[in-house]
Amino acid sequence: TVGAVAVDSEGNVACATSTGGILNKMEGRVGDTPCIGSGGYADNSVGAVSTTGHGEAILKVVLARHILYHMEQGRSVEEASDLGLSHMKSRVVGLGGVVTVDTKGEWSARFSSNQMAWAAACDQTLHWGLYRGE
Amino acid sequence: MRPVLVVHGGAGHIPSERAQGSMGGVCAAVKAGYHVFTAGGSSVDAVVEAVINMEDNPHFNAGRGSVLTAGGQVEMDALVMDGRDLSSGAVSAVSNIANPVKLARLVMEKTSHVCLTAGGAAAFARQMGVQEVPTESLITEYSRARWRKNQAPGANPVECQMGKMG
Repeated sequence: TVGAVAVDSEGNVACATSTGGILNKMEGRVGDTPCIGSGGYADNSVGAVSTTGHGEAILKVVLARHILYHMEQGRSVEEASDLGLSHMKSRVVGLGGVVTVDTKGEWSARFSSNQMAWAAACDQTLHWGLYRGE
Repeated sequence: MRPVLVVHGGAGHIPSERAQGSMGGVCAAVKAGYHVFTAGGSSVDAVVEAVINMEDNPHFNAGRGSVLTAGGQVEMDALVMDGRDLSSGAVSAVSNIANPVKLARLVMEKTSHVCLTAGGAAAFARQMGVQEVPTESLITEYSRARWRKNQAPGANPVECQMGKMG
């Protein structure tokens, strides 16, 4: 799965997610990616999220919208992302990762699995990582 | 405020020999998407451009390089959402499309629906003049080798999915 979130100079946010699904899946199996609120969500009143990981788990907790709810309660992008991922891990034993941005340009790349390839461009600076702590 | 773009290339296991390709891929995608901003594009333009870049990169499980189904085929899903008016477009279980995220954006912009699936999505793609590609062009040696390796003879396609990442 691949995904992206963005906020422009006027605070407009957007998300996009695309996937081949899971290896050896049953024909017709659809995971979280095309489902609004799970594979991604974007709302100018809060921010945008794109998710990846155990699709069925992400669907059950509606992960992308769940993270934005935490941000509506005043949590930072990083706290909200971690809360959503830990909820998914404890509630449905699912692992995954998210990239999140808010309308002021704060961003995070967080994951509960062992690794997630990510990159961010802001203020003409490139950030990237793969393993925890990067 | 300066624009921000953040991309991910998936949270599943990346073998060490492919780590560099994945890292190079997400950096290339974020540059391609950010360039859209400098050219005056919108946030939707930027995220779609970044995802197209990764769909075309065989290092990622999307577009070319997608993992295979139990039957050795490709079935892809994609979503786009615009925070300005909550408009959204998605496609699911599409097979002969090089860039599903482009088709998802067309669903958002050219229909009153949010999601089109399988045969309906394929018919819509033809209506929109989206070129069909042979499934073979989406399958890489790596994805085929993983499919062969992962397929325990007679394995229940659902049970062997447990613990797999999308």
